[in-house]
Amino acid sequence: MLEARLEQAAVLKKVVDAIKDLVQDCNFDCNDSGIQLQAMDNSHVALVAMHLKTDAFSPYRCDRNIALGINLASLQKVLRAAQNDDLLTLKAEDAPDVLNLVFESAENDRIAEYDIKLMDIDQEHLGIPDTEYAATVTMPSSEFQRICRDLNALSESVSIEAAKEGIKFSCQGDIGSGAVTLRQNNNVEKPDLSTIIELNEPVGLTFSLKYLVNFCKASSLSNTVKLSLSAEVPLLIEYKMESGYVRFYLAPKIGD
Amino acid sequence: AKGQRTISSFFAPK
Repeated sequence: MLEARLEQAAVLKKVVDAIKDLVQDCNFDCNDSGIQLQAMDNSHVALVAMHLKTDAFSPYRCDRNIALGINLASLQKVLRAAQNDDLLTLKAEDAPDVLNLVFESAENDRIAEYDIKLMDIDQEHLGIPDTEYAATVTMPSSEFQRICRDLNALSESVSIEAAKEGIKFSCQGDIGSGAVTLRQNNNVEKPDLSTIIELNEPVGLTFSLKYLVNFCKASSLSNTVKLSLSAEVPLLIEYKMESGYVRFYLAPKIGD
Repeated sequence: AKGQRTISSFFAPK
């Protein structure tokens, strides 16, 4: 059976908020390394991979591998009943029909209990190769969100170019064009505001802004986001959590 | 025109 308790319901709320517009139904795979999910969007252009490691939970007990097939809209409805700082316990039998969620408020001894029906989801897992990326850029997640939103007002696509000096996001649309460049800067006092570029070689790729805007819903998970780029491979966007991550992979557009 | 690639053309099923 599975029994996993999060100190803060907010963690799962944020994870679900981050991915629910990309993926409708998916398996939460529970095993001795924690709870993981991997799913593609309907158009197979983007892939999300999430891992909440066992450290994220206290206690964490999972006797055998369990796949919890969950409709994310349903899960979100139930999670709305939890306060951000409620204790959240997930429980399931070994071959479960339902996932049991218990929200406990430390302040007023309130205990809320919900069961959510599970579904059989036949989902294939993709092997994601270890990649040495041409460029890895760490930047404030709020800044990335703002850039994607601003450029999406002008265009469907964005070119991302990483070089030694900085990272440049540019787009061209019917009403005109736009470009935002972030120069490499190391903010010693506020490290989360830094833009750090690790470069093996300069790289430029084009991506659909619709998906990037969608990924930015994960911004509340982390103050920083890490973009990893290489020619001819999907862009990796990672939001790190205290004991886990949400990663998005986005297939590039082919040039002219 | 720019074409959109898919994830499946990069990552193979396990």
